[in-house]
Amino acid sequence: TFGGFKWEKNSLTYRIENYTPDMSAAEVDDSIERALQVWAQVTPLRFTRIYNGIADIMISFSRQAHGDGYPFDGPGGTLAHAFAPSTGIGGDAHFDDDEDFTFSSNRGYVLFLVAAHEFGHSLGLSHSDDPGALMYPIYSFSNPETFVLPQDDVNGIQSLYGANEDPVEPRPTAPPTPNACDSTMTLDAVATLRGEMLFFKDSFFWRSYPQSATPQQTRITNFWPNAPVNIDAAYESQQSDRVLLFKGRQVWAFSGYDLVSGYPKPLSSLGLPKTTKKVDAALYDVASRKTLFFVGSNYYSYDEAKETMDEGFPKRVDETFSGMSGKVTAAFQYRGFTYVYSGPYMFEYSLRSGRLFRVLRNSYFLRCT
Amino acid sequence: APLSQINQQDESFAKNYLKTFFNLTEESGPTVRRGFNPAAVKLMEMQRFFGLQITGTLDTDTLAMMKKPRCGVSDQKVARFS
Repeated sequence: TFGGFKWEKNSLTYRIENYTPDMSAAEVDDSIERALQVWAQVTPLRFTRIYNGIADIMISFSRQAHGDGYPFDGPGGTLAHAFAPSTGIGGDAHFDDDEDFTFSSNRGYVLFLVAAHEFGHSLGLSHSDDPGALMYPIYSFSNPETFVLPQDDVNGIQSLYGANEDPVEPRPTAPPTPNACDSTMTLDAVATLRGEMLFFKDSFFWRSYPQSATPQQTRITNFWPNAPVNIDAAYESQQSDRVLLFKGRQVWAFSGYDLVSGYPKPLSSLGLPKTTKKVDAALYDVASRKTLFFVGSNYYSYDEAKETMDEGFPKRVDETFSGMSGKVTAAFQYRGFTYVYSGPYMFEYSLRSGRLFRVLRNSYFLRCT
Repeated sequence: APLSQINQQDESFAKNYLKTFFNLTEESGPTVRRGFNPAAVKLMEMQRFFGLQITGTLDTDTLAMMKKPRCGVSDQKVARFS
C-alpha cells in the first residue's frame, strides 16, 4: 500500500471524462465497469457512475503533458497512471491515448486489465513484486473473460478495506503464483538456456544463474510473448541454439526472444508418431547431440544434426534409467549428469552407464529463497 | 538471451527510467561522495524489485525489463504520493 492511504468511505463515485478512439464508447464503459467490479467483488467497496461534476475517481484519456506534472511518453513505455486515495487528483486514473487500447485482443493493451491495475492504485495499492499479481507494474496479457483477481491482490486490498460481506458465490479463486519453496511441487519442464537453468511451472518460469543464489521468476509470456503456458516439456538444442517448448501435439522453437518462423509445428515434424498426444519431458544430450523425448513409459532418441529419429526407438524408460518406475515429468542435463524428474523428486544419472547416483528434490537446483 | 549491445542511447534511457520510477536524482555542485554511485544504487533497487540478478550495472536483462510496457506509477512506493 501507499503507507496505508485509503478511502474513508466504501461508496465511491467514478466519472469517465472522455473516450479513446481505439474502442467504442460502450466497450470503454464496459471495460471500466468490470475493472472496478474486480475490486468490489472482494471488498465492501461499491462504485456509482456519475456523468458530471467531480467524482472520487475521474477517468480520462490523454497524450503527453496533460496537466498533472507527469507527462505521458508516446507509444509503449508508460501505459497509464493513477493517484492514491485523497481529495482532488487523488484516486484519478489517466490513460495514455498514444497506446492502442483494445477490448479483449492480445494485439494492443486490454483496457480492462490496465484499468483494473490503475484502480488498484486509486484504492490505495502500490506495486507488487509478485510477477503473477495484477499490481505487478509490467503489463501482461491475459484473457479478460476468464480473469480472476490473484490472491496477492486480494490480500492487499483486503488489508485496507476488509473482505466483501456479501460475496458472489461460488467465489472464484486465482491459482497462486508458483512458489519455489513448495516441496510438493511437480515442475512442468526443466531446460537450460545459454548456461542458465529454466524451471517451468504453470504460466511462469524461474531462471537460475549458476552465480546467483536467487532464482528469478517471470511470466513465460513476458519473456516469449508468443509462447504457450502450462507446457509439457522443454529443452535447449545446443545444435541450433534454440529453446523448444512442447504443449499438446505442438512444438514451439525460440531463438532468443523470437519465435522461429514456421513454428509452432506438429510433434510429427520431429519424427514422433502422429498418434503422440504429448511429450512428457525432453532433454538434450551434449555428448551425443541427441535429444531424448519421454512419452509415457517410453522414450525416443532424436538426432539433432540429421533431424531424424534414431532407429530402435522407442525404448522403455526403465531399460536405460534404472529404478525409474514412475512417470517422467521433466528432464535436463547439467555438467555431464542427466537429471530425470518424477513428481517432486529428481533422479541423478549417468546417461552413458545408466547408473543412478542420487535421488534429490527440486530444491537442489531451484533454491527456496 | 542477449539483446543487442548496450549503447549510449540505452544508458540515457535507463537513467530516465530510474529518474521516473525509482526517484533517481542527479547531484549537482561540487559535492563528491566517494564510493557512492546513486544510479548504481537505484539500479540495484530496481533489479531487486523485479527479481533480476543484482549487479548494479545495466545488463541486457535489466534493459529488457525497463523497455516492457508498464504502469507509470513509481515503484519507489511513496515517492509520488509523499
